[in-house]
Amino acid sequence: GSEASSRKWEQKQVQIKTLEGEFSVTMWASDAKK
Amino acid sequence: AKSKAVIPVESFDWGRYICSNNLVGAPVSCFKHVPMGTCWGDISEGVRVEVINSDTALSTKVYWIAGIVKIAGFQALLRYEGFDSDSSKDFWYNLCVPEVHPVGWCASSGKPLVPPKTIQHKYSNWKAFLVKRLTGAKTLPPDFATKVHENLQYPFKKLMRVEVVDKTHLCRTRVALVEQVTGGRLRLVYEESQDGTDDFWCHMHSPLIHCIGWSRSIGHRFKRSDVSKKVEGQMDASPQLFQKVKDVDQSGEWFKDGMKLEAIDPLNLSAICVATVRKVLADGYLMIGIDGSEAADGSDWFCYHSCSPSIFPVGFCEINSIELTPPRGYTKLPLNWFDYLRDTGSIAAPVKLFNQDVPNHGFQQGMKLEAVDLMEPRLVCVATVTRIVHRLLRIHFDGWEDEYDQWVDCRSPDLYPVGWCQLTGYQLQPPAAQSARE
Repeated sequence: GSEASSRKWEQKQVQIKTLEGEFSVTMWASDAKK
Repeated sequence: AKSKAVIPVESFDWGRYICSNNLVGAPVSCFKHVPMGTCWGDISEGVRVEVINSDTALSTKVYWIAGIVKIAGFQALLRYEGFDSDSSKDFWYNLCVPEVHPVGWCASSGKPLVPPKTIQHKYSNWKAFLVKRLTGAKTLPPDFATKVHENLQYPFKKLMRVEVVDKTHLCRTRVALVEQVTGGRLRLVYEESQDGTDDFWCHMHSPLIHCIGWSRSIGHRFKRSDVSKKVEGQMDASPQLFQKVKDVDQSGEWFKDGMKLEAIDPLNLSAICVATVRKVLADGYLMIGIDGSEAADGSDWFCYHSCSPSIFPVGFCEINSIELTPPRGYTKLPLNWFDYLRDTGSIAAPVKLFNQDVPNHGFQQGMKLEAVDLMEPRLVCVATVTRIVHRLLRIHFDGWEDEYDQWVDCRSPDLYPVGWCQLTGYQLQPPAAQSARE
């Protein structure tokens, strides 16, 4: 069966570092269900 | 049987081919046997990644965030953040190569994120721009690269011994050794081959390879190797490595010798032919012969499992407007099954004995893919799905005449998404240019 069904989308705080400094944004990424 | 000559490979560019002809690549999720085939659903247009920034004057390697504009198999058309609707700097990238990361990877890896040179002055505050663009957007799973790496590991190893169909006598098997594994495709060398050139190519999930002892266990013909000296390091491939077939109950109504059916001709995959069950073996396997082209000794019989998607009940072609190849020498054409069954004093195999599953495969007419030329199984070629009949696909090899087309099952391990050759390092045969063909 497909693994997709064992994954789910979660909101993640993602760190981004550019020349202007480091900051975080909230994005979606799928992850294996715990 | 028709087989194509190998074409010298110039650098074939899937991205340009897809864009210039506004084509669609079959989704990776159509191919359960390929790396990431069972967990590709999260990859879609709009997903953001961190990739190398090739639009820079800096000497050091820098990265930037890009969004997926279009997907074709493993290939994605990416656009750096900041270009908005400007497609001039779009570029195609194989999503499964190491240099594709989820957003956040640069910060955690200490890699510099630098905007492309072309637009570096477009925004005075990139931070505000990126927060606005990325908040609520999707990115790759954190374990994406790990999963790709896991999926590119194959259980078959060099020097493993298998039983495989004898390509010169389809009715029997021989022992062969795994000589090479590329993307799950095996190059097998028959054990007796002195110079290592007598080989056979197939995918590790092919129904044509089996564990040592399989032929004896089901009553299939087998050519014993007269090899006296064993190569060091040889080992029999574990039975667990081979594709499992469905258990069948042969005690009830079952196939019988002489029953008629329709079958894809393994020596000419563009044809579905009138065929006969010649011998019922154990575990649901059948020896089948194509009517009109059978050697007296049965040496051209071939083995299909009763659940094989390559055999069909009488009438399948007519119902689906597929040309049925009549027995060579049978003059009452077009063939009428009732007449033929009466003329041959035979009966049709019961419909209920055939595999009637139709997976939700996802293929659509016109989709592009990489397909094995099953008449020359070394070759993986640029191809198109030109027709779909339930789970049966008509595969056309771009640039070649239709007579090279092949009927292939939607779950065949010999079909691959766009970009599979690049990912696995397998040589891709480009569309045949007119000159090369001639």
